[in-house]
Amino acid sequence: YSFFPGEPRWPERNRDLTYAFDPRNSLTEEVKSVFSRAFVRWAEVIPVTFTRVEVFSISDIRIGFYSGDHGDGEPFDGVMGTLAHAFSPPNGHFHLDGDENWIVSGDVGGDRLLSVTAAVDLESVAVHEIGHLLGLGHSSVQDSIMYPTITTGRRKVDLTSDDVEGVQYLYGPNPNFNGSRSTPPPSTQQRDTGDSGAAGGI
Amino acid sequence: GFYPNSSAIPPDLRRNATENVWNSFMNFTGCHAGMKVNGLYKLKQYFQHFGYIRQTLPKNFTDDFDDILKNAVETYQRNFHLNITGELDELTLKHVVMPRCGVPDIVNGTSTMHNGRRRTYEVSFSGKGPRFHAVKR
Repeated sequence: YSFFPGEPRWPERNRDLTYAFDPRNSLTEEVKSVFSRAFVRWAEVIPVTFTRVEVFSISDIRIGFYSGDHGDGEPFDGVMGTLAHAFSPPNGHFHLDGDENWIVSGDVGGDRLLSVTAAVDLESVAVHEIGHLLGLGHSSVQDSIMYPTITTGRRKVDLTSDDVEGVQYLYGPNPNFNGSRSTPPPSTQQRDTGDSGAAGGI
Repeated sequence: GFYPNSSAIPPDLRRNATENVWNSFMNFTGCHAGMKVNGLYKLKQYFQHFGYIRQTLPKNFTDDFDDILKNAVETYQRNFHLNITGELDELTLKHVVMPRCGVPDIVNGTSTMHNGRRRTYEVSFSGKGPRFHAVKR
């Protein structure tokens, strides 16, 4: 695991983070629930909560799908190539390439291969980018969530010990975290906290 | 677009998904320092974007396989546990063209990705309160 220069993290006084979606994307609830699941995976291991709000402009984390040049100097490049990017704390911007074929699997579960290689699993990318939003850089541990590349057609959403060690270095462990995690996380929880409590395994 | 599952993607969209914007890099397979290859400047721009070539260098790269590119390839191969040859072998390029996150692997010229693991082992005996620090020498 690695960190951004200066090891930025969300300050102690602001660990109950809010997130919202760019209203211009008109996302369905099904798409939004993919991000809820992704946030829960991180919230289970650190004392940080993520709450969805409707006011995009004032939320801590702002999620949007854009194509090509979208004003942050990091234009997207169409299908494949760069899939998404997110900024280190406390910036909170989380951008995804609107030209990708995003798979909103819905049938929650762990890592596996999707049948078609032209697809990108949205939750896999979301879990990775949330790691950046929390302050993690890229890792060279191939199975880790924070490994920069993803094989097309692959679903990779389970945090590895490398990811957990890194994020707990920044925020400490979730007091309710007992070393195991629920799989799958609840999909309909409006307030995404990590205390779903069901046992699971890394 | 969003699809409930991968088989719902229309065939024509699947086809163009294989036209990865980076696929042309595979044409550089076998290239090595000292060569001059048409279009190589694009790969240099790719490595600069992801932090393997300093941002301070001008973006109007040449097509020469120079030391700048060789160093970038070696660092990339080290980060991704590939054979560190400094040459554009097929495995390295297959990795380069994989879809990925847009955040650079190297920020401000420091690559911590490969050895980012901290040397301080933090052992937490409780969810809160003081933590026991141990430093490995």
